[in-house]
Amino acid sequence: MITISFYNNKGGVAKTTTAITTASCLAMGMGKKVLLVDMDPQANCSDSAGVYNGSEEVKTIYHLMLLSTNNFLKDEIQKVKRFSETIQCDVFPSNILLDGFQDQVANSINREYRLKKILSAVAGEYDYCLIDCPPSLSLLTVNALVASNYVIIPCDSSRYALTGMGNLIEKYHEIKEGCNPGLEILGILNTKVDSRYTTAKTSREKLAEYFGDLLFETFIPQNAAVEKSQYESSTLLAYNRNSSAFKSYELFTRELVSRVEAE
Amino acid sequence: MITISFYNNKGGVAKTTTAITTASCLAMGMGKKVLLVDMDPQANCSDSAGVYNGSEEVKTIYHLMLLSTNNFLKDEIQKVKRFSETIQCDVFPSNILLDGFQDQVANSINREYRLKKILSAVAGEYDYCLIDCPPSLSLLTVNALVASNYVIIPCDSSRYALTGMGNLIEKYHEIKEGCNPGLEILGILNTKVDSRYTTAKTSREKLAEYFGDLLFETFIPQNAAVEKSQYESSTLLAYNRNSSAFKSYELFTRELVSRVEAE
Ligand SMILES: Nc1ncnc2c1ncn2[C@@H]1O[C@H](COP(=O)(O)OP(=O)(O)OP(=O)(O)O)[C@@H](O)[C@H]1O
Ligand SMILES: Nc1ncnc2c1ncn2[C@@H]1O[C@H](COP(=O)(O)OP(=O)(O)OP(=O)(O)O)[C@@H](O)[C@H]1O
Ligand SMILES: [Mg+2]
Ligand SMILES: [Mg+2]
Repeated sequence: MITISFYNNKGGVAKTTTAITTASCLAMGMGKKVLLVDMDPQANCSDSAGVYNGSEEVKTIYHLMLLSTNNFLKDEIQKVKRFSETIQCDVFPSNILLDGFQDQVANSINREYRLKKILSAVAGEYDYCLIDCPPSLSLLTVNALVASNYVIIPCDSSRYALTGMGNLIEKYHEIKEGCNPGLEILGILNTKVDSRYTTAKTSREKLAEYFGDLLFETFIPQNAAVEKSQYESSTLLAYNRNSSAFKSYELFTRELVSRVEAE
Repeated sequence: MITISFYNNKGGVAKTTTAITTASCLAMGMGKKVLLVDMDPQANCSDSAGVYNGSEEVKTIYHLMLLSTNNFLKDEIQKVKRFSETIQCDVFPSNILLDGFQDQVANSINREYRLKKILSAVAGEYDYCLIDCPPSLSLLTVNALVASNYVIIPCDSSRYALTGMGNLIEKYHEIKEGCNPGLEILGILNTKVDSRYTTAKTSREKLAEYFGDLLFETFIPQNAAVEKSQYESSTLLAYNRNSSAFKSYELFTRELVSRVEAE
């Protein structure tokens, strides 16, 4: 199983949109077996996958993260795992309870390795595991990066996303050296690119200058179909497979797979 | 001094754009004395105000937050405060060091009241204090809400921002009952509204249905001038005072002041 986190500290750069659309392209477009993990307490990913449940009774990724021993892990995973009809993938959903994880484990040992342990219990069942991260470097994101082979950094055309990249790369090195030497940046994906504006061109040139080949060739255009599909609670694929955004996500997914398989 | 936080757990809804543009409208448009506090380690606000300094030597809001006693507080504040030529306000800038606050004070008493103490030391010098919050309910945001008279919730037209409002209001009640009984929601500001799309209309109708009068009459249109002004490192006012976004922010600022003064 190849595990990839979608992470950027900057909010609203399309981490969730990219994680869920890529999952549907891998599963429905390329026949891969995919697990999608929602590590954001906001649970936008679970919502779009049609598996969100806000009740405190339901078992979510939060309950798996609190398990400190391996006993019953496989049983507990079965209680959490949901199959999403929308994207034809298994999902570990989240809800707002996950916000309490950092405080719950404040004094526990190996806090950073909980998700890694969970995913190793299911590694044989999937080709890919995609993880959606919240817009902060909390213990949830650290768990995601420690459990991952790769990280993909969605980045829109804003000045703020660009100026934040320096700190982001520094945090990546900190986690790679401290917890997960195998972690690599698979690439930087330029999202929400509105070619009518000069800022989009400026941003893309700067990303290419700073990051060279790490910048994915494919970029995702700004496209109203994205927001509309989210309101219709369906995927971009189901909503409008001919939209410019979906076609770009298809190309991006192929570029992603060829980068992974080239390693 | 009236203290207002700009908060929404959802990323990219224009918290920073609203905090900095409103500060410039209050100071430059209405002659108010304004303090702007950057409580986001990403420091986008400090960057746009032209007072960002990433070096570990420089004194920022982080150093004020770590002070556990009142001795020297006034002296330390003088070392942190910067005057922004761009928005004609005093600013308490931040940088990435602020990310370490939560861990640094994990076992200290009254962790939630640090910012409140800092602001009460300067309350006599300003009419308004505006606080930009990060997209997470970390201890930094809790400090901002505990120190505030009001919270303004910027909300774009996305389904995710809408679905996240329930949890946001719950957290607000938790902080109001637990730490700051005087905290009120001044209103919900609909941002980045692109009237060409039905999602914008759907979202605005839903916000009006759920929140009634709390929804500000003024909404902020999607407008390329915003992102362009951020690249030019200037305010929207300086970049294009005739832009639709700036004119809306002027109206919003007047609506904000009339709500505050009506209380
Ligand atoms: N290509 C696109 N074109 C137009 N809108 C888009 C595109 N991609 C994402 N969006 C919209 O931008 C907003 C932010 O996207 P999304 O929520 O996926 O970002 P995020 O990085 O996951 O945000 P957060 O930081 O809150 O987790 C959403 O309203 C989404 O509908
Ligand atoms: N009215 C607008 N029209 C067009 N673009 C806008 C508008 N308001 C904000 N933006 C853009 O949207 C992006 C997000 O805005 P901003 O960074 O202010 O949001 P935020 O809520 O502070 O994000 P974060 O959650 O990362 O703190 C920025 O790139 C900004 O330029
Ligand atoms: Mg997200
Ligand atoms: Mg911000």
